[in-house]
Amino acid sequence: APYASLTEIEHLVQNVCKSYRETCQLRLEELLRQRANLFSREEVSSYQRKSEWEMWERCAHRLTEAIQHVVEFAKRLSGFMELCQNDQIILLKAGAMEVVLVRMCRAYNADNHTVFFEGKYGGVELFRALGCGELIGSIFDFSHSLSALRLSEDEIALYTALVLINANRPGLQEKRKVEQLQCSLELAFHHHLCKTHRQGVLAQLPPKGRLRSLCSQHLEKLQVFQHLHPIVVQAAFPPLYKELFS
Amino acid sequence: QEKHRILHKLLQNGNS
Repeated sequence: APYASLTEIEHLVQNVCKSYRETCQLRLEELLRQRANLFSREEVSSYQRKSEWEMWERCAHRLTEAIQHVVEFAKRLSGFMELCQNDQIILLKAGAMEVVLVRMCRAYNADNHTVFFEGKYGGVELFRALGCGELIGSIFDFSHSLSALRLSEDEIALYTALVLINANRPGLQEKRKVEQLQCSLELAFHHHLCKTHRQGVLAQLPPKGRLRSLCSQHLEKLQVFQHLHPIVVQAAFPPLYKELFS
Repeated sequence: QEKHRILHKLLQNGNS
């Protein structure tokens, strides 16, 4: 591995945590502070009365904003910009949504099963107009199980770096180089967990297939929506969202 | 490359 010495591993931990802090979109203190700020019954009804396409468009925009932060996270990760551009794109196309799903556990409140969305907290019912109750339920369940691990900000940083830098993504041109970076990040994550006596977390992280399955469900639902409302997707969805998913 | 125009652009921009 290129990061062999302890000092280098510690530098990598610092780099990943700093990259994450600079690109986490919303600070944890702010998300915790907002927990009492719940959507009223009327506001929830107003979301539920929106048309399916309007709600899809809103969610596509919110998701795209989150993904832009993940792109910035990737760019700051030591070694990422040294990969060839094909591989940078392969890793982001496959991993950006997965990173957003992991990051979402910070915006989820397990006490009342709500998530921070457009300035307030709301439950699954807020997203009813999307017409994908099963997908939304699965995403909330995922956040619920991840939030039970009580991951620290640094643990989320290192975990999401490894979600992104995955040498098994199909289509990589310089697989060896990605493998080396992944190996360094694994060392960094393990080192940090040892240092903080949190090695137990490793066995409790969700299997990779769970994130993959959520992303596939999202793509399937988008396909159905795009079939029914091709003009909405074409005219109103963010270009980056279309580039990644449609 | 054209297929990923926006991603290319985001990756080429400096850290902002």
